[in-house]
Amino acid sequence: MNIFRLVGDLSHLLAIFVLLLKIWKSRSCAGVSGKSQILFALVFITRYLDLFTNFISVYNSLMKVIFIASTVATVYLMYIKFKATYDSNHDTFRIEFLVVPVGGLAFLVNHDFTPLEILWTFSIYLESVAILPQLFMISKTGEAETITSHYLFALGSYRALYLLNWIYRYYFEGYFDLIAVVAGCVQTILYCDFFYLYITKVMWGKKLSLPA
Amino acid sequence: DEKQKNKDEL
Repeated sequence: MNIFRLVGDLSHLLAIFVLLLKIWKSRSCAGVSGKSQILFALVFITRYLDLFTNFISVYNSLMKVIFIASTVATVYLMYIKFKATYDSNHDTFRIEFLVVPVGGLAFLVNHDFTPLEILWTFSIYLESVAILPQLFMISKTGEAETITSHYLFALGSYRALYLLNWIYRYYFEGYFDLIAVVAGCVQTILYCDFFYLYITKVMWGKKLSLPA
Repeated sequence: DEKQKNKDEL
């Protein structure tokens, strides 16, 4: 474990709970893409199948349980409890256009052609594009609530910190995973446009609105 | 095995 990965995991945890609290407190999921949340739930479920078979540490197992539970809870709040506030008119990204190619790629490019490894690879590839429905929804509505932009900033920062973690581990531990690094770069690059808007607007107290 | 052990990241 290193500081980049620890801060990255905590940033990820923060993002998930900021969103969960926003929906729970405001009793509304306006401006939030349910499709992205479904993809994140799929990412965690396919990645943490080894939760019971491959014990790494208490921290690792605890975080896996928290990530799965909180993301499933978010999907539940959005599609069941506060379904009336779900903005399906703007959450129109066709996620099958993500899941199918990512699934195919996971079969073709992976470290080991075993079910667990292919599912892990699928999860890594899917996570890199899972935020697209959310970014697409913001581009359609033209703006995002401030709390939603904080969620996105924390979520985008987590994988950027993981990139630093991989640089650190490469030099100090000789650890390198090309699939995770390439997917992590794609994932972080997708946030660049948002990071720019966040830093130039939200940081100065302005609302995040995309140039019309 | 070694590969599986390597999966120590979230």
